[in-house]
Amino acid sequence: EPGAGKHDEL
Amino acid sequence: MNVFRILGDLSHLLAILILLAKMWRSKSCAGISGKSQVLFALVFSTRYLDLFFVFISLYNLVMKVIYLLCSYITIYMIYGKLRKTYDRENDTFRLEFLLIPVIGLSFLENYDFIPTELLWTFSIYLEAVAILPQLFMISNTGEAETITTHYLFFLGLYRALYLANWIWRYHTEKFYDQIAIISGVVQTIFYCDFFYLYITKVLKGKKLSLP
Repeated sequence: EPGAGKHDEL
Repeated sequence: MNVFRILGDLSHLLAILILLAKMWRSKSCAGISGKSQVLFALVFSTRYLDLFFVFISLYNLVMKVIYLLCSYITIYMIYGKLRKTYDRENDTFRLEFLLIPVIGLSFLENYDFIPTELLWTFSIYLEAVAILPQLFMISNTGEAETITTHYLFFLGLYRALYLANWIWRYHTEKFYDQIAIISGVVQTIFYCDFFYLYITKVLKGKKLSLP
């Protein structure tokens, strides 16, 4: 799971 | 970045531009749900806050700015410039029925209980249901302009392509964003009925009218 604040998608 | 995500983002951008073109050319927002557009602006505003303090890529930055700009221009057109053509009587979906469950779920299911993550989670859940007022409005009026159906097609296609992107990313980089994936599946399912009508009617040159 992506960590908090690491959302690289739109 | 992979081809599914690029095609998905371009499909999303195309949908937004089709909607703006429809309103600009016909000087009318008839058949468009202002409530859905308000929800989309809320989705972008709560998801793209990181615009100011996380730099991911130039592409990411430019697309976020374009989406934010277009969504606010769309709202300005519906509730400002073309407000006389906005049929409020058919845009009657109760937004609180969407916002309250989405806010509740965001507090229950998230990756981290911090403001930026809660807002991101809220925007993901909200995006899944944001189109419902628009689909509800079409079921109220019983039909939709062909240009509006193209807008909905590309808008639905965008998240369907993102599903392919997540499958691709899982197999190539073991990326797995459970909240986005489950929400994206729900979002795409909501379009299935419309996709069926679009493919069986609109692509055959008929007008989309609900039975």
